[in-house]
Amino acid sequence: AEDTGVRVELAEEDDGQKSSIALRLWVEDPKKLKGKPKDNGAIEFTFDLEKETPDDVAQEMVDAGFFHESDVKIVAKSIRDRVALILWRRERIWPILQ
Amino acid sequence: SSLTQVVHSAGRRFIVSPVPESRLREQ
Repeated sequence: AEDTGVRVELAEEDDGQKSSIALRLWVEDPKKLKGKPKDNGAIEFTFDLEKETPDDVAQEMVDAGFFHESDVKIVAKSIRDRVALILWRRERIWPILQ
Repeated sequence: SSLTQVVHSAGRRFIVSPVPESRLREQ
């Protein structure tokens, strides 16, 4: 995944089954963002892999004042890349576990 | 802890806490 300057990681162990998963997001390189992010620290949130889109969460983070509107796409992409990796890993590992 | 802050937006809960020093990229 491209380095967007925004890091998104799992905030819990992924059991491969739950649709809702805890993620943690923080700014690693503020220079890559257009707007100046509030000095947030790490933002932990729950994401529903089946029902929600990264764009929804990114917009909510902008509405909450964590990021500037001009960075909503970068935040959404960062979340999307991590979600894609989680789903990819589930597809590969889950059949083996079963 | 006092360092953790909870923010709600559009019904979603965001828990904000300091990023561990080890995870911040050297500027």
